[in-house]
Amino acid sequence: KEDFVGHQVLRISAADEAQVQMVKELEDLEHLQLDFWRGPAQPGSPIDVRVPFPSIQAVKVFLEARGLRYTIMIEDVQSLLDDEQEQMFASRS
Amino acid sequence: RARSTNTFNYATYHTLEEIYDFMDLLAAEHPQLVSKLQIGSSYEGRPIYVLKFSTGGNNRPAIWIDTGIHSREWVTQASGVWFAKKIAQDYGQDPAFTAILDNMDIFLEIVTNPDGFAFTHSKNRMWRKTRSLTSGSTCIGVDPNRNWDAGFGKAGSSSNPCSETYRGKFANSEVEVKSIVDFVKEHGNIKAFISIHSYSQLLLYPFGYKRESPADKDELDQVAKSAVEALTSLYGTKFKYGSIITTIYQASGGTIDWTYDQGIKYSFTFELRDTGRYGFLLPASQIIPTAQETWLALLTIMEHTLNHPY
Repeated sequence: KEDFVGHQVLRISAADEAQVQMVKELEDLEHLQLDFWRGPAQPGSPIDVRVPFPSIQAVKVFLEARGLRYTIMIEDVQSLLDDEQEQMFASRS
Repeated sequence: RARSTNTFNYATYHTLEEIYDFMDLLAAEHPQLVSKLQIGSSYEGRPIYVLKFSTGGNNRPAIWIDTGIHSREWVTQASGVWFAKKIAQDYGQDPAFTAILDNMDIFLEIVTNPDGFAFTHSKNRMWRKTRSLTSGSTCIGVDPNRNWDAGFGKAGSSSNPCSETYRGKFANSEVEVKSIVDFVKEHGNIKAFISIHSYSQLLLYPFGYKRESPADKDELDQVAKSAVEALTSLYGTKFKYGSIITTIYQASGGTIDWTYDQGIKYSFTFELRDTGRYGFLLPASQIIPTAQETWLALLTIMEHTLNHPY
């Protein structure tokens, strides 16, 4: 089973079209294994991306270097998944 | 396993087997109202089931609702289960809803992407696409909401098999999509088509692949406005509404663009809770409130469809 320990979901705010394009550049970097939950669209609409642990540093450097604001929407994906699994097993029992 | 749909736990997420068992229970408990149809088999050979709710007649005007086309959007399949129970228990009890089912059929496909859904339970909770193999690529799966024959291949989908929005080699390449296409064409009398996703809290109508407004834009916008007001009235959950391309982003090969192009005027897509605290990992405690508020919006759309025959 795929494990998501340390994966984070970042919410990126692209202020203008140029910044939307920058995020699209990020989307093309396949080695980062990014999973866009909400893809880059128009300026002002939130962009949510799940970032595997090994890519977090690189992604944050990329964003900060370009002045792209972001917040951490989910600190650790695996901990939410663990909660979800626990809740499912608890409800079964 | 629940012994009846009254003891089934709607406030938790379930596996594919548990949902398929639920369908059998519901059909057995309401043989005059509910039947389970198999409209095809998935890429990996799982049956694709649709629940039909009918009080008689022959090929009556119908309403289609599907959930779970993107497998990781678990709150949608869970809401679909809740809708199924609601339909069965409200018929004959709620006058407004009874009027709908006395004149129209409802088709509800709860697990529209069974292979992907099974995979989210077994291997990868974050899986979104189908599980079909693409020759020439090691990447798996096609985005079933980019594979429809409506603006297929245009901007708003990817030609890269490794992308989450990979459109597939050709329109309807995915059997999960083709099964619905064949069913809709065969039936020929579907008047409303509602495809349910999460997350973002949006109610959307065509188009996604082009900026041109649909011919019925004003009416669709009005129906969406009323439906969102009904939804918000329950718990205050804020939804936005509008066309796909203006409200969220350009998306080609989408479900409701195709259904609208087929002449199904009342074509809508929901993006359920939340706006991005949990995203696809919405806690199970929010399943029932999400389903309850969404049901009010569905009722609004169904009533409008009943009262505006075309």
